[in-house]
Amino acid sequence: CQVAAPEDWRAPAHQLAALAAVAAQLTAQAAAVLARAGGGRPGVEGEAWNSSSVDLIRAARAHIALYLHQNFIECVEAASSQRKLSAGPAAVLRQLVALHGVATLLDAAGDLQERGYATGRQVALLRGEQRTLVRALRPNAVALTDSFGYPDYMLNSALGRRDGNVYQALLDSAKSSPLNATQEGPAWKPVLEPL
Amino acid sequence: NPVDDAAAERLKATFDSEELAAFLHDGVDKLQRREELVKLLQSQPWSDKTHRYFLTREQEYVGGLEAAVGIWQQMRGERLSMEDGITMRSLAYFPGGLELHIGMFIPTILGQGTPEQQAKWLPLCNRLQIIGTYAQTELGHGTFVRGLQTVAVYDEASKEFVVHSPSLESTKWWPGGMGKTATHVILMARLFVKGKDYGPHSFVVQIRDLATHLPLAGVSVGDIGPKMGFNGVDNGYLSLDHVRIPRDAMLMRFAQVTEEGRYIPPPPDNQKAAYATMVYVRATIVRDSGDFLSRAVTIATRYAAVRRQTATKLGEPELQVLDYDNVQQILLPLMSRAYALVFMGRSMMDMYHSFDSARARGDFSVLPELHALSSGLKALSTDIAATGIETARRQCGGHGYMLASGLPTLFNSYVQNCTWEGDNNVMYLQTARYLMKAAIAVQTGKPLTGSAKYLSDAARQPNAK
Repeated sequence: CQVAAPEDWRAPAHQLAALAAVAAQLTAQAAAVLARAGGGRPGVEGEAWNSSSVDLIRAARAHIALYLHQNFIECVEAASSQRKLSAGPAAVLRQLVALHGVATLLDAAGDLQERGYATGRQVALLRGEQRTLVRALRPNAVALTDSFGYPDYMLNSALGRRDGNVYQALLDSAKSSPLNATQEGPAWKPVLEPL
Repeated sequence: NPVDDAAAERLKATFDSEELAAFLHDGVDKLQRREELVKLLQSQPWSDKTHRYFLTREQEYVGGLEAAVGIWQQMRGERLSMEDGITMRSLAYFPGGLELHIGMFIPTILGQGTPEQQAKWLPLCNRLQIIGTYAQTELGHGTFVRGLQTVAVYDEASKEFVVHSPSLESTKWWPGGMGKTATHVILMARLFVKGKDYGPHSFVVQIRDLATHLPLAGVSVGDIGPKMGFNGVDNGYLSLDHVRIPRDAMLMRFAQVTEEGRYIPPPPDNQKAAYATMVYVRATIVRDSGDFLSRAVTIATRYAAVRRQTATKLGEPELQVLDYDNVQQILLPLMSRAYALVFMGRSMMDMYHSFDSARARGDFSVLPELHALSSGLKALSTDIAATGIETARRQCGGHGYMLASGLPTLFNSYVQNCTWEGDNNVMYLQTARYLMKAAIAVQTGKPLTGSAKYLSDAARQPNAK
């Protein structure tokens, strides 16, 4: 592939080309396995199909991973170009898109190298770019959770509360424990006292 | 902590999170309405979450049903919209015995019943005078619907069907209120008319007496035991011993059996039309995958921002866990996956609506592509979400193991999505079938369109095989 510097991996074109290459490779590989199992004829039913399912599933996953990322790119670009979002949120979403592409490609690092689409050095650049993107997004981490818009009531989580007062929330939650209904607890007299 | 970390984090942000929230929820008014519904729910005893993590299974079952009925009554009493009801269900998130009544029983009657059958059943459904669920899966038969053994044999003399479970493995198993809550089921059974097997068809079968709620004669029904999660919804088993049901219990909008025992097959496009329901269900699964992963990421990220562990130098404040390289390298890619799924869910719902409009015009041209995508997306999105929720939980250290964190319940109630509505591996294989057909088309020089078009491009590369 054409990637020469870490930031090249941010480009949607590079990301989509790499994901498409992986998906095409795995599809071709699955088709070859299926054809061999079928005695030279690729069929989509029967024993040959069943004995090729590992390769077929890998191909399907790669195909859908490509589609998922492509959709993410298109949605964010559409929202931005149609001015449904101002520059600030659009820029952060683009960073998330880039990170999603990089993370998805890292999942496929072995496949990228297996057929020679990317070299080991290019995969190392990919890993470096993930680190850079994560650092860039770090200041917005909590704000990005706020944008999901979950009220505390809905999350019902002592750890995930918006005000961050997590330890008080844990102790408040403990008040509901039936084990705390008495100071000595439910087992002391019937079980432990006779000892 | 020496500073209010939650507030400090929000000051660091480079964008307006409220603007993005409004965009993701289709407007500020939707968010405001949600806040109003939260207040309404917090004022009701049946939606109080204070003790939620201390409930026994039995309390969870009863509480889930109380919450479902509570929402139902609020909607009727306050004349709230269906959208409000769905939002309240999502906010309260206390799944109960009406889940399948609302989510599958009523839609199936609407989709597969004749106008007469709809007129008969829907008023009873809407007044909760009957509670329905689905009865498709059998102990020995899941995703492979054509393998179902339960039979419905038409008796021309009495003009009735005799429904029967012929073997142990044909015992219906349905974790959706069938054991203790439902009075009626949509039974999937092999239709036999004059000795001929016409394969699985749908029948409305009453299983419990409406006055006493006791099982009817010939019906063995009960709860098969606790599940990994979702325990507010009982886990039913059902077997039938030559139970007689009237002819109009067969849902006959498409295929029909006449009084004299003549089978009228469904029109050719019927099966294609039935895909619309399947695509809709899968679209909602994709949408929910983004929702559930977003919840987990929200919890883990907020906690990592206020949790501090270990000072790098003596006398300095402990570090925010979110500033550890390993933590942020896990949580932020997970955040990107959550956002990708949220956008995919929105697109998937748009795709469904677009297909539904085309279907109304008799245009089914996008069906193969949509079937392949909806199958694969169902599988990949639920895989990502289930794995991601557990990854988020692990980032919370020991506290993530507590139910009070919200994460174990989230995971336990979510992970079923990887196996229901088609096991994920089977779903991937459906996508693979489409891909293999595309690959064969490429080999024979046919041009490809749609999501697999890149295979044509790949085949044109100089070193392509």
